[in-house]
Amino acid sequence: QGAGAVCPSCGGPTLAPQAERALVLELAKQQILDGLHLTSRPRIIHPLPQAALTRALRRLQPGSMAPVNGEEIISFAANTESSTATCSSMLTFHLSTPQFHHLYYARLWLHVRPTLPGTLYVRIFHWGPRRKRQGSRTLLAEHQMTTPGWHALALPSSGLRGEESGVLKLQLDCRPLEGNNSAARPPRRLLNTTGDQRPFLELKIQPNEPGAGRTRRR
Amino acid sequence: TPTCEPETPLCCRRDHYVDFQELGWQDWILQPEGYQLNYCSGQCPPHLAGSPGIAASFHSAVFNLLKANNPWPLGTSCCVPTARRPLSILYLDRDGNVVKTDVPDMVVEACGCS
Repeated sequence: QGAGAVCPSCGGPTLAPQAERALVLELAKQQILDGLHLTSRPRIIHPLPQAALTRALRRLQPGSMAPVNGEEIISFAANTESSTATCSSMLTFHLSTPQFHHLYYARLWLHVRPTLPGTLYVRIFHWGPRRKRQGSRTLLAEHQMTTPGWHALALPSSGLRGEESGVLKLQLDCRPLEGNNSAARPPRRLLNTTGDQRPFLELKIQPNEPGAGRTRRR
Repeated sequence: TPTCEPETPLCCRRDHYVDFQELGWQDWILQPEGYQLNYCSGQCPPHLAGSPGIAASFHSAVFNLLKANNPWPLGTSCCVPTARRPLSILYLDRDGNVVKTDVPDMVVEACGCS
C-alpha cells in the first residue's frame, strides 16, 4: 500500500485486471492454507493408486458435511509386514493428527480374497513401542468374516492414540475357522495387504471441547 | 448485493472463480476443482454506512437519509462481507492421507457498508 493509497474496500482505486487476477490467485493460496491450518502446500511423495483413491472418495460420503471444524480422514496402510502365515500382518499408518483433536469414530477396512475357505477369525491389536526392544500389544477388536470382499471393522477410538512420531501400528492376527482338514492344505493369502486393495483406516476427528482436559483431570 | 460491474462505484461483491489447476494445486486438492473467491469493494458514502447491503429495507433507507442530512463526525465506512459460507475440501495431507474438512467462512456471499 503506497502512501495515500486507499484500501479498495473503502472506495480506493480499482486495480488493472491482470494485477487484480494475480492478487486474487495469491489471496486464494493464502486463504486455503490458512483455512486448512497449513503453512505450505503438502509435497505428495508417493501418489496413491487411482483405484484406491476412488474407493476412498466413495467412502467419504460426498455431500455429507464433515463435523463442524472436524475432519474425516482415510489413511492407507503405508507398508505391511506380512508373515508367511495365511494373513497375519503388521499394518503401519502415518497419521499426523493435529494436536488437541478428539478421535471419535474409527473403522479398519480389510479386503478378503475370494479364496476364503469358510469363516475368517481376525483379532486386531494396537502395537505400541515399549522402552525395551520388543513392542507391546493391546487387543482392540475381534471379528469373524464369512464373505470375500471389503469389510469395515469397528475399532474403539480410545485405543488408537497415535504415537508421538505420528506412526500407528496395527497387528492383524487371523486364521480360518474351519474343519480339521485345514491342516492338510498349505496356508494361502486370505487378505489383500498391498496395491489397490490394501487396508485403510476411516477416522473422524474433531477439536477437543474447550476445557475437556480440565474435566478429565477433575 | 449486486455483483460489481466496471462502472459500479458503490459497495458491491467482486466475483472471482479460482481453478485449482491454475494454482498448480490439483495434485493435492482432490475436490472441488475450484472455488469462488469473492471479495467486497466499492465506496460507502455516509448515507450507506451501516446498511446491510444495497437491497436494504425501506426503513434503513430512510434512516440512512436522516443520517446523511445530519452528518455525524466523518468516519470511513468500508465495504465488508455481511454473509459468508463454508467450503468443503477433500485433500491429500503430507502423509498421503485423504482428508475431508469444511473450512468455515470461505466464500463471501454478500457485502455491505460497515
